[in-house]
Amino acid sequence: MRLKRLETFGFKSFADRMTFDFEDGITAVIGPNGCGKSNIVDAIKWVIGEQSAKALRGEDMTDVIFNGCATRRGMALAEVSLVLDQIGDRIKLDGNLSDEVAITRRLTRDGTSSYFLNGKICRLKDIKELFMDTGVGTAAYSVIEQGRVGFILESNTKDRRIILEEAA
Amino acid sequence: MRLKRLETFGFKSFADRMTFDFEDGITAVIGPNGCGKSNIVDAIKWVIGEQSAKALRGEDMTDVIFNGCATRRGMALAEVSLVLDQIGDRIKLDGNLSDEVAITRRLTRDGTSSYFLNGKICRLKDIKELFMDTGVGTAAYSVIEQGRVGFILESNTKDRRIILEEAA
Amino acid sequence: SRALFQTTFREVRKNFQELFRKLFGGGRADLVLEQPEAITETTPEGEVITRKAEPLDILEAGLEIVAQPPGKNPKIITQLSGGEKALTAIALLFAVYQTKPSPFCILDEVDAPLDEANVDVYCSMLREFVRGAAGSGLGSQFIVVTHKKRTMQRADAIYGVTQNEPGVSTKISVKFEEVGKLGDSERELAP
Amino acid sequence: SRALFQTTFREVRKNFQELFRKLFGGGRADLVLEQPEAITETTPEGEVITRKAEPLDILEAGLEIVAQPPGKNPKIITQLSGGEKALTAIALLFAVYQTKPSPFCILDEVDAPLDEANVDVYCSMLREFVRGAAGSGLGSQFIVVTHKKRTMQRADAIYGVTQNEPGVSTKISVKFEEVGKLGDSERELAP
Ligand SMILES: Nc1ncnc2c1ncn2[C@@H]1O[C@H](COP(=O)(O)OP(=O)(O)OP(=O)(O)O)[C@@H](O)[C@H]1O
Ligand SMILES: Nc1ncnc2c1ncn2[C@@H]1O[C@H](COP(=O)(O)OP(=O)(O)OP(=O)(O)O)[C@@H](O)[C@H]1O
Ligand SMILES: [Mg+2]
Ligand SMILES: [Mg+2]
Repeated sequence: MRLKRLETFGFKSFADRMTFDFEDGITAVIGPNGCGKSNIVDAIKWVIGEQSAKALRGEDMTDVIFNGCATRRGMALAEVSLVLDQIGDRIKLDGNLSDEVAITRRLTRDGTSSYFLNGKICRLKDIKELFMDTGVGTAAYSVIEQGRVGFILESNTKDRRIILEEAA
Repeated sequence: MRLKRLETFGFKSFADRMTFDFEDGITAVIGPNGCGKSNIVDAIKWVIGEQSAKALRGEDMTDVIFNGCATRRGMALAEVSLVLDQIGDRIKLDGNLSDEVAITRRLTRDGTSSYFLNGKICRLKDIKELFMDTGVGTAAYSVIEQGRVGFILESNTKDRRIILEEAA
Repeated sequence: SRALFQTTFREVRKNFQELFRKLFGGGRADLVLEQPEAITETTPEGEVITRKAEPLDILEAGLEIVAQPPGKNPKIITQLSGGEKALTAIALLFAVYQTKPSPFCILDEVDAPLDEANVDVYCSMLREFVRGAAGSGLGSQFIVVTHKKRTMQRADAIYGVTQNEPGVSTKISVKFEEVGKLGDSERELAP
Repeated sequence: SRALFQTTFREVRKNFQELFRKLFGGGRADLVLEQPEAITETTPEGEVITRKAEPLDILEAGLEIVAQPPGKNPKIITQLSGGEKALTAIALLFAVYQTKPSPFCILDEVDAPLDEANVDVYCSMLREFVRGAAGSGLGSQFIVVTHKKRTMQRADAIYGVTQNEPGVSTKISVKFEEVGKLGDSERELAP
């Protein structure tokens, strides 16, 4: 499985539609303070199923929807798609095997979240199944948020187990 | 009141006797990871009366005593002195007014802490009085430890009051 | 006492608003004493009325921090970025320091989350404090632990710390010319 | 299940010991399943005896982390420095990643506490993982958010993010030559 492309629309500070194509190897994301780098990390966590608003630095899940700035009004919805390829035999859509899949999550102001697989509505459970046993599930060790690298050493001995359980 | 000199002996990684002379203005402390920069900050917090081992990154207060390395054995005691000048009329020692004062703290392996003012034994209370109303008291805003700058924004609204109370 | 807290609060708030605008080059910040949530009650006839609760005692109320970088509209401060949070916290700490300067101030790698431009802004603020305090008898000693080249170059004095014998720290003098090739001076200090 | 956890624990432990030595250029690290404190009892005759408690069930026991940088003898990991803690945590995360590689790995300013030399060590480790995974079908995509010049220079691709319109993020392409004068490219990106 590989990351191919991320598409955001109305997600946090990414008001306009934006695509990021991912290569193999090491991709550096750079830019001044507050420009939106960690918001890209949040977009990936969100689309793969993150359920906690606090883990996305908000109070309420609708805090991920672009809430306006000096020159624009807030938007009504946020939508993120993540296209993955080389997924092996994981997914059978409409009967035929596909080597590429797009997962999409959409949230409206009333708080309704909806999920899509290759454009067809699905449940969160279907998305979670896609990532079962890949280490991406709870993103315990595949996503390290800003300021959290020391967290593993500071948490108590029981909480540290999560990182091993995810890999077991 | 001004910092004039810090003297350490057997304090954390500063096994040998060491003096730091302080100038006016901005002094940068630099060096590779793990060389002892934050230990200097801990030495200052400790000598002005810090009572919590955890706030000095240890389990027990005796963790501030040099506990050995590949080429040396642990030591039996730690001692730090802080010389301050331009202290105004705060201190009358042996009857005469002095413009310079040395505060010293010593700790032995059995856990006994002793405090000295210009070489004469005193109580912690005497040291605390010296800093009364100077903003150095609980060091709430005069010492910002590594990684703690965001702390004031992350703590709850009641805990934030400490920083104002210290300045009141 | 109440009156003392009130005056300190007012002064810190004013300083915070000003220093925030200076550090961010605009925007708006505020310090607000927490007010209790309004109380909603249902009357026997089933009507819902909301009334203001008694204001909290100023000696009990918590502190709310509002911070809006220029052009932005964050709902709560947790939405700010790592660098924006650090800069906001620096504005608040310096606001308190300005209200009641302590003889010295120690900052341990406070510039770590900042980008190059904001490291400069932070150093300029430090410089202004040192200048403002000089001659007034107020505290004007700042000890800053840093790995940022820019901060080293703007200091008045530099102390190097190293461990020639692994596990044992010693001091080493560093000249300003060496900082220019920082990568080297930190490496030179490495055992 | 018990057996699965046991094998994962053994493998992560082995990887952690190896990666720690690589990142620190020596020293020793370990991962230990927490054992209950020994139980001390007093017999009716007043004699104090200590006996081993029942070992904790491996599915319950917490994880102890031991980390000793070369030449040093820290009693507990909280005594480590900011940079040593970050490097130890990186060794542990990569140890887990090596045991069960996930398709991609995102690291948000994990290099912030590191000095110049350790930023290089961190980048070399990333490079080794990418090389090792290439061709084996294992995950080999690392997305690293950073402000460190060195990390940018050692990446395969660079994405710039900026806000020409304050409050609205957009993407901007950055060429490697620009990174050399990093101070400039981050400033160039600044609105
Ligand atoms: N729902 C939203 N709508 C609009 N803007 C938002 C929203 N949520 C967060 N933001 C803005 O995004 C900005 C933070 O972006 P982010 O955390 O990605 O910055 P960053 O590039 O990681 O910076 P740093 O280098 O300081 O870590 C904040 O200024 C915040 O106001
Ligand atoms: N009591 C002690 N005896 C000997 N060494 C100690 C003691 N306490 C702490 N140390 C050592 O001091 C080192 C940490 O030093 P310190 O935190 O000052 O580093 P630093 O220069 O701040 O590094 P960084 O740039 O990574 O923050 C650790 O390696 C630790 O083992
Ligand atoms: Mg960030
Ligand atoms: Mg440190």
